[in-house]
Amino acid sequence: SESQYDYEVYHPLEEIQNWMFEMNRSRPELVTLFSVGKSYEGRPLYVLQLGKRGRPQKKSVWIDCGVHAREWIGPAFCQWFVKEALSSYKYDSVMTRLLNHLDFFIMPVFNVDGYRFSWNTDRFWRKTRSKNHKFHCRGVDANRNWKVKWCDEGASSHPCDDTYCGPFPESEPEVKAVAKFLRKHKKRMKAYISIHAYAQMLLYPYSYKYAAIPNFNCVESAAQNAVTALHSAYGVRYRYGPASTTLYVSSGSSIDWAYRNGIPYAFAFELRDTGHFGFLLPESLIKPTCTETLRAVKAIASGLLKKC
Amino acid sequence: YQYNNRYAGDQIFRITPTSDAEVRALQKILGQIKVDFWQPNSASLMHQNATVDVHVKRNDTQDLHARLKLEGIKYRVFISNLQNEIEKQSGYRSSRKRR
Repeated sequence: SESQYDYEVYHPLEEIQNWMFEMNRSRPELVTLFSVGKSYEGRPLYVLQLGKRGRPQKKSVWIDCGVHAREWIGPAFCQWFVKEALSSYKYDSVMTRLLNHLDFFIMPVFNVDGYRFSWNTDRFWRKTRSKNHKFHCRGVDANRNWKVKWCDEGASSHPCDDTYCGPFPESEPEVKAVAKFLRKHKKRMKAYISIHAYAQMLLYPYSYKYAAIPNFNCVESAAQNAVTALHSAYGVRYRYGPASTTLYVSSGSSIDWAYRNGIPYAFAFELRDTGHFGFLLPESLIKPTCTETLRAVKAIASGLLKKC
Repeated sequence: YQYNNRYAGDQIFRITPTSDAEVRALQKILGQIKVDFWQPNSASLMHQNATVDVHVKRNDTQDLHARLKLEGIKYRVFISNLQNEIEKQSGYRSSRKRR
């Protein structure tokens, strides 16, 4: 049951899915579970919608975790966010306001096939698990497969590379399903957040080119507020800025696609650490990492309720 | 062991090329030794003074040590035995609880 679920350990896919069913069952006033489609291997792509029922077409925030299979701290954060949101509703004024005025769409595991493969076979798998009929290598980098300057700099057209962009944009059913959902809800979708690891960075568009986005001042200030909030928890410093200059140029990323499709605030978090454990962040660091990241996400969401 | 102990002896190198020449030399070395890029995500994204984290198979670690020393490229090993770190990450405590 919900009270026994351990948010300070990593969970395999099946446990996460059972947990999602339990959230849906136990908190119907705030939670709705649905699927946006199926993965390459036929698994459902579950999403939890969080928010007080009421006004239709509330402003919304999308948060996806686990785009890259080996980045386990992502799914851990999505589950932590749901737990904190539900447990602090009516007790924490900020979260209460957020859930009353916004809907949050939380996708704890975007790359369900890859995540499962990283639990059972290859801990450091990154990509999806789609097959390529000409090459023995499997999988596409789901963060190089979006239809925005697709398969250009920072992406590879070779199926065996870890940054393989895929045979065509949205070739991956997981990417296609999420893109379709976001396109359908784009009027109400005010922020897109994608959780990755590791580097301790908060990135926003553009990834595919060196140029400032039109609403740079608002996005930069939202990012600054977010990393300040994150720092207030344990003093951990995050770098932030446009992905192309803060990290490197890469095409076909989800934040560039979201931004180009009208979502005014698009962020990618690269969570802890900066290269001590890398993808193998110990379970003992799940709580501090998720606590600080929650502060940052709440800061971004709160900003949506103000004018910029 | 988890993953059938397949990561025993594998290491994670953190390499810091400090010039374009070193980046080119590193691209050549890492083109010949099959490594898994942790950061950045591929050889083409490497640039000077930006750290490069790579997962090296146990049979290739000595070769990579030797080549980096030969080229005078700065590096350190931040995970000396990947299998140990994997066992530690999930810890028998929690997996026992899960199981």
